[in-house]
Amino acid sequence: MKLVIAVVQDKDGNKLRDALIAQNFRATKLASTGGFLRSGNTTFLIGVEDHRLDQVLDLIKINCRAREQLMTPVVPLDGSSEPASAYPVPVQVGGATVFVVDILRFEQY
Amino acid sequence: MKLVIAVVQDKDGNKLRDALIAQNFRATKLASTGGFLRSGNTTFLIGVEDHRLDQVLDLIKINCRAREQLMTPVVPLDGSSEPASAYPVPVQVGGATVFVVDILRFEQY
Amino acid sequence: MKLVIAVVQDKDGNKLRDALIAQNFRATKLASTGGFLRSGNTTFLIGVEDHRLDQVLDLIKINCRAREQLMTPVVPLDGSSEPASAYPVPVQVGGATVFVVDILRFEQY
Ligand SMILES: Nc1ncnc2c1ncn2[C@@H]1O[C@@H]2COP(=O)(O)O[C@H]3[C@@H](O)[C@H](n4cnc5c(N)ncnc54)O[C@@H]3COP(=O)(O)O[C@H]2[C@H]1O
Ligand SMILES: Nc1ncnc2c1ncn2[C@@H]1O[C@@H]2COP(=O)(O)O[C@H]3[C@@H](O)[C@H](n4cnc5c(N)ncnc54)O[C@@H]3COP(=O)(O)O[C@H]2[C@H]1O
Ligand SMILES: Nc1ncnc2c1ncn2[C@@H]1O[C@@H]2COP(=O)(O)O[C@H]3[C@@H](O)[C@H](n4cnc5c(N)ncnc54)O[C@@H]3COP(=O)(O)O[C@H]2[C@H]1O
Repeated sequence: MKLVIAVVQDKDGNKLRDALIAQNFRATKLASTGGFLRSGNTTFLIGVEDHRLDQVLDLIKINCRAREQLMTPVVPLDGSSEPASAYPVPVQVGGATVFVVDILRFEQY
Repeated sequence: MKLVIAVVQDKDGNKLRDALIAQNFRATKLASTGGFLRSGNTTFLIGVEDHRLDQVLDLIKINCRAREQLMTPVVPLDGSSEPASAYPVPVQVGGATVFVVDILRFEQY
Repeated sequence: MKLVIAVVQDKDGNKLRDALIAQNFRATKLASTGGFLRSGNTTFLIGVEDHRLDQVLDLIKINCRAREQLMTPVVPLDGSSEPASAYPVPVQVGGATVFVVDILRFEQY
């Protein structure tokens, strides 16, 4: 069994969840925050049988897409830099960042 | 050392936490959401010495019990299906879903 | 690749995030709760190349410091014990608790 940890954009969270259920994958969702953009995103924990790993990775790939998000530069509170120059900067954000980890043991009680 | 990732029902969260503390296990709790029922549940991260793995799994088994939860079918927003027919459906939810992962390195600073 | 799971005090969360970004590490933050003190803390997920593992552990060590937190004993609701005697008890809390896990596969879509 493998644990798939997938960080996706909030916009794709429900679509991916529905696609997982439709293909009989089980999943748990965690609310998370991106380190760089400091905005909310979604982290899925998905325990899958080894032989279904490629299928779930494909599902994530199909349902999560890259987008441009605006990053509002953090203006120093002391007002030293000209706030007017703090225009939002576009940043490309990928559809999903996925880690696959080995599960030594799986139990359900 | 092993990392135990246990998804349990919110109703058992505090009971399990107290049982872990009483047996001198350390744990961190994350608020999570079930993929299928879309309702809140609790994910524990528990780092344990290898020789105490069976003990912590027993503790989870004893303190977390299966229950029936009602799932309210999601009625399509366009009102096409007769809302009156969207009776809640009982779904059996297990006490705990547990993943055990190997820890290569453990540090405390 | 390794997944670093670091539980740190909320007070150091932003400082560590900024230090990670400054050294070009990527990270995802989860809001969490300590099992013993029941108060909020922060759990970082940090996927790093194997050769940068020591560097990220050093960064966590430098930016997260131990503190004393006050634990308010939980007074039984029935008022049986004298509330006045429930003085807060100081508890030493470490800077960071860190688990390193092996990543079998890493994908970005
Ligand atoms: N130091 C830096 N300099 C310049 N640009 C930077 C940067 N750090 C991040 N970015 C850019 O900003 C996007 C959002 O990053 P954020 O950290 O908010 O949100 C991230 C983070 O929550 C998670 N993530 C990505 N790589 C990770 C890793 N190695 N470990 C843990 N989480 C990761 O996935 C989200 C999306 O990442 P993605 O790479 O698609 O998209 C990233 C990347 O394109
Ligand atoms: N596609 C489907 N078709 C029919 N019934 C379905 C279903 N998916 C789930 N169920 C049922 O609904 C219960 C609640 O699932 P939920 O996803 O909300 O909440 C789940 C989820 O948060 C987590 N979980 C279970 N298996 C998991 C896995 N392989 N990976 C990640 N999280 C898992 O544990 C919670 C309880 O799971 P448990 O199996 O005891 O109980 C499940 C199961 O009995
Ligand atoms: N049964 C017990 N008896 C007496 N004192 C106890 C105790 N359990 C914890 N403590 C003390 O209380 C501090 C806060 O623990 P808490 O569980 O709220 O918050 C913890 C928890 O969220 C996490 N953590 C520590 N060890 C862990 C482990 N093995 N697995 C999962 N999470 C862990 O890191 C936070 C800080 O831990 P740290 O060890 O630095 O600091 C701990 C420790 O000094």
